[in-house]
Amino acid sequence: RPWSHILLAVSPFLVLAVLTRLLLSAPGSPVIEWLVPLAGVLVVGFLCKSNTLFTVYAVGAFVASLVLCGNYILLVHGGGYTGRPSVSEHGWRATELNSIRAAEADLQKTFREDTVVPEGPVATLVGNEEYNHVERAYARRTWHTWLTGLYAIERHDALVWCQGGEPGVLHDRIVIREK
Amino acid sequence: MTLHLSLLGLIVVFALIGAS
Repeated sequence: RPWSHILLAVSPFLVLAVLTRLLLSAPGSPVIEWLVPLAGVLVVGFLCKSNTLFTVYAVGAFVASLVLCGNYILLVHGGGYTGRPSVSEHGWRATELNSIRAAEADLQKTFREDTVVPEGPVATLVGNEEYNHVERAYARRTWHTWLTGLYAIERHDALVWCQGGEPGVLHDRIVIREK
Repeated sequence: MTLHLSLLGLIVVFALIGAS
């Protein structure tokens, strides 16, 4: 079989690779989902003598690759998995920092300058139940991470906790505590 | 995830059948 036939058969996978890489930079992009079908087409292209069988395999592998890339997108956007653990964790820590800053501002509004804020849940101290319902998330490797590049997202219920102190020096006395 | 891994497995199995 001439090289051009095999190149023609693998080119849709390369287009898919470029598209997914460009469109899905933040939550991660599929790799194995187009690489395995592409490798399959190469193997069948070199070793299979029947042209019909080769075409059927190439088309089938491409359809499967489309489904796999689509499924990858659904998995990383569904909230259960992430392909870029460091990017996701950076986002989660930023959200936690926002809660801490908001808690600090609310505490400074609630307590006068010359008083000492007692230790306790910020929700009770400022009378805003939202501070009892924050979340702490982690990206965890699973048994298939080496293959799929996907990390499972583990979520824990948490609350904003104030360790007590003067209103002016609260910024490092407020923490996110898991329930 | 099950769909994902089984589809990848199918691609490999069919490639081995086609190559042999």
